[in-house]
Amino acid sequence: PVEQKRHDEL
Amino acid sequence: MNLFRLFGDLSHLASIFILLQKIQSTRSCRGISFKTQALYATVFIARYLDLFYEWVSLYNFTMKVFFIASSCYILYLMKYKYRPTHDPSIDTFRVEYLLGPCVVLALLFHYKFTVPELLWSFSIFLESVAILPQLFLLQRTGEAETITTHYLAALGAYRALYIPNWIYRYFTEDMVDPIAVTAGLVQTALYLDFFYVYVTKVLQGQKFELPA
Repeated sequence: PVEQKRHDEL
Repeated sequence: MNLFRLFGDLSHLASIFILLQKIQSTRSCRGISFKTQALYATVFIARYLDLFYEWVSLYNFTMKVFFIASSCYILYLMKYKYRPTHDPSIDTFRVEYLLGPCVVLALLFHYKFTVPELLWSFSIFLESVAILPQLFLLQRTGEAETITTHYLAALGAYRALYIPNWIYRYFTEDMVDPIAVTAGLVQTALYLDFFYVYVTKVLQGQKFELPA
């Protein structure tokens, strides 16, 4: 989940 | 999404439009470091390859496409259309001193040992120092056109606004991203000198000039 959240940042 | 990140992204977007406006209106890329722009294009391409296999949101997709396309377009403008206005003799920062350590850092610090994750890490580290050739050029010339300083201020504000975003996400989503946070702090710190002169001079209506 942290990984997914990380990838929503630009 | 929170307001800090939204305004950070908008600031990043604004910085690119200001840079394009500077180049088109003065019909010149004088005072802009080609090396820094090339590093940004590298950063975006390395980081946003996930475009092809991961869907996050329309917002995310559009921004990624825009950042890759605009950075390549700026390189084209500098390399071809306005080539005579670019003076490589003052853009002399050695980028290999940035690229090498960023490769090593990415190999040491990453979340997974896979190609996309290594490229992601590399892009985060490289982004944090990509502004150095530009700041070095500024230091050498000792002055800058006002519009160029607006570009730099908007670009610096973007990563600075990501810091409260990370603090906010830590408390609301329990998310911590030590690589991005460390690099983001370094990136913002590099702008502090510039911000000081920008606020005390440019925002007071004076020309951007560094003390001799």
